[in-house]
Amino acid sequence: MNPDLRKERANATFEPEILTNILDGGAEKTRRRREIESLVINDPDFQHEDLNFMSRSERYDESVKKSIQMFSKLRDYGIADPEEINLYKRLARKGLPESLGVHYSMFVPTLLSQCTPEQHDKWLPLCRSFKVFGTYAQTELGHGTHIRGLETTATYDPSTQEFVLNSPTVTSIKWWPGGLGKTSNHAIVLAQLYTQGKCFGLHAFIVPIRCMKTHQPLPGVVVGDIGPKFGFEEVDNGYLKLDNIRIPRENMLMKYAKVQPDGTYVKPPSDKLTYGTMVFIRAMIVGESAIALSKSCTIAIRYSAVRHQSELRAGEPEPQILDYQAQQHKLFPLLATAYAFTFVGQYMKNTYNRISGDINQGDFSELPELHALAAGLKAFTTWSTNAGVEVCRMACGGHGYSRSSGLPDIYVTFTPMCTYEGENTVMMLQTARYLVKSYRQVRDGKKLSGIVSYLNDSHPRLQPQTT
Amino acid sequence: GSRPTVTNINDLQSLVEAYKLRATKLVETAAKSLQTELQRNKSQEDAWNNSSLELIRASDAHCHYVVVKLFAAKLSEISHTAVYSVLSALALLYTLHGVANNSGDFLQAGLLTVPQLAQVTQRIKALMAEIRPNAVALVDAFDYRDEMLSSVLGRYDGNVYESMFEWAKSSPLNRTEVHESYYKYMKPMQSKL
Repeated sequence: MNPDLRKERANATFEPEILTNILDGGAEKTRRRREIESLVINDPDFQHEDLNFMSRSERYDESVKKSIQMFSKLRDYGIADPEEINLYKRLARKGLPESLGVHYSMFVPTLLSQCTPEQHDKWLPLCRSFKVFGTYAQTELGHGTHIRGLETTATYDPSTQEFVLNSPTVTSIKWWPGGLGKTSNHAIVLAQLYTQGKCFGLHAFIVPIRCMKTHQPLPGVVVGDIGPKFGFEEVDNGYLKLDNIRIPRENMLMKYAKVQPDGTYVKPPSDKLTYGTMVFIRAMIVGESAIALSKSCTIAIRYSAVRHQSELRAGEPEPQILDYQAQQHKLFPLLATAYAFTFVGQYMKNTYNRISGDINQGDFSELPELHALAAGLKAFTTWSTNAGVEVCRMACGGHGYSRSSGLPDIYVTFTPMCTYEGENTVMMLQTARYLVKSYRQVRDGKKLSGIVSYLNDSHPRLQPQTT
Repeated sequence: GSRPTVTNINDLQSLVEAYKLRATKLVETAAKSLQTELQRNKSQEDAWNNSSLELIRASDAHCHYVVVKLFAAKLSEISHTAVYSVLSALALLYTLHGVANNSGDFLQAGLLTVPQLAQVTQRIKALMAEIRPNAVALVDAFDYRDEMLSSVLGRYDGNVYESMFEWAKSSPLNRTEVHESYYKYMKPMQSKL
């Protein structure tokens, strides 16, 4: 043990284990978490050369191998709790993304939340037996956060009871979805639905893209990897061009909106339901911010306790760099932020679970507030974290630039969260829309509830007025 | 001007209240900006676009208030005195750091006075000194195993330089003492000159 760190730990005024238990939600959860961590850390199957020393193709290969191994090991261990699965996988892939990540984080959750029972019966067993590897194809080369601008079309043909899916322009080519390039054989494709000559907006369709026997692209499908990115080396983010391919009517996700065999369209109870998966992801991203920032603070603060630099008083030995006020001012507010975001992440997860439970019971009343809160906190926490990870890296001096520090990987893995699942500025504007609407309701005499209720009671002049 | 909302910059609840009023003020400013644009006969869409700056600031302040509020709420669940004390210092540091970074909002809304702002900086310095002895323990509490952290700088045992040297030696470029490019390009050039 480095003597500086030994001294630091001896000087602490509290027992870290107690705080660890609080962060985990109790001592039993800490024990269980460490048990799962040991399963991974002691598993020889997960040992491999340092990923920093591998080519992109090798890293992709390693990632696919791990994904398949994780799947069978989780089943063998009987680990079924979603949080425990998430923890196990996060550890096995060392916090880096995985090529099958979108299959688990988007494809399967969307099937679960947007399919009819009959569709569940068909597709979920195929996913569980890994006959179907799926991704979620929403973003296009020319369209991202403004998803009403997506151009891919799904036109219903009542004579054959099929949808014809097409990429009409180069800007409509699906672009970015993780696992799309080489891994997936199916995709949930978001497309503008046309039936009986009318457009009914964005809906989701299960589209086969590769043969389930040969894994070759199917006729009318042009699919591949989009090339190297800033990070996410392991993930085959891909492109998908559809040339008038036909899928059966049953492949439209029809829990909410429906198209009858004759082409009649049935409206969903809320137009926000298609976004359900995105709200879930945004709520989870808040927790990801906390993890990225707390890891970065761990690295930067421990190293700042070990690193000696310059001299505070002439002739004295070089002090620990953590004794400089400027270094403290870089790192301690970020440390406080990491704790703040950890608690907010716990709140978001609990709130999402509560409200999505209500939605499943048919109560959509809190969906708009959840939508706005998840959007705003996703933007707020990822912008802060993105900047904070860079501050931590630079606070380590030149060695922070070495991949051995772990900070470059944390940064390039985290930074896309500021633009995917809703570009942050657009997210802030979506939240603003909800805030202004709430403000106007107060001014018109309505009593608000929920996280915006403060708009009622903070300013006397905001009290309901006679209009 | 009216009495500032923040009576005591050490009082977390009064700071949470100030964040709440700041958010309300900025939401109101954004709504008024929209109203002004509409009164200038701008369309809804143009009014919205021309008020984007106020709208984004309102959302940012709203989220900031939610984070501060939830941090303060979490403290009330902590029963262990020593942990409560160190988390309180962190919560106050996070809140005051946000005030210092957005001081214009708080001053403009009359939530803080200029003398109080000077106190905020002094208080931040004092809080950092208070947190200093617990900094390593606070990151230890995140409980990231070395295999999860994947960082030679952040190792639990702090043996940074030894492990950094070992890591570098195992880099592929060091698999041979002399890289093949020497024989392919440098040596032929040397023999020509």
